Amino acid sequence: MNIFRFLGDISHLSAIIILLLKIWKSRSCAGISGKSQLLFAIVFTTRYLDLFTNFISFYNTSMKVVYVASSYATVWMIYSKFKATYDGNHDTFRVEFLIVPTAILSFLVNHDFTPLEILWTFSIYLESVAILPQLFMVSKTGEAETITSHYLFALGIYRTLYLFNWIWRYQFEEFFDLIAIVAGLVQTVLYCDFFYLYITKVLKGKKLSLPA
Amino acid sequence: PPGVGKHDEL
Repeated sequence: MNIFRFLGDISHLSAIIILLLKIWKSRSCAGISGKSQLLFAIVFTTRYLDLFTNFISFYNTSMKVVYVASSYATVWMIYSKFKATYDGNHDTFRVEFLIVPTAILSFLVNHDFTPLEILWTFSIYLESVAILPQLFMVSKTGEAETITSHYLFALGIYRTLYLFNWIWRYQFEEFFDLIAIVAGLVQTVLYCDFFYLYITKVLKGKKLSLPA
Repeated sequence: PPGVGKHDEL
């Protein structure tokens, strides 16, 4: 474990909690893409299938449990508990265009052609594009609530920090996972536009509004 | 490749 990975995990965890609290407290999922949250639930499910077979550490196992549980809770709140506030008309990204290519790619490019490894690879590829429905929805509605932009910032920063974690691990642990690194780069690049808006607008107290 | 089936990152 290194400081970058730890801060990355904390950032990821806080993003998940910010979203959970935003929906639960405001009893509304307005402006939130249910499709992205569905994709995140798939990402965690396919990535953590080794939850019971491969014990790394208490930290690792407990974080996995929290991620999986909170992603399902978020999907449940959006599609069930507060579905009356779900803005389906603006959450129209075609997720099949994300799931199919990443599934095919995980069969073609992976570290090991075994079910668990292919599912892990699919999860890595899918995570890199899972935020697209949410970013698409923000661009369609032209704006995002400030709390939603904090959620997106924390979520984007987590994988950016992981990039530094991989530099660190390459330097000091001879660890190198090209699949995770390339997908992490793609994921971070997708946030660049949002990072620019967040830093130039939200941090100055303005509302996040995209040029419609 | 990294510990195949032994991914230690979240």
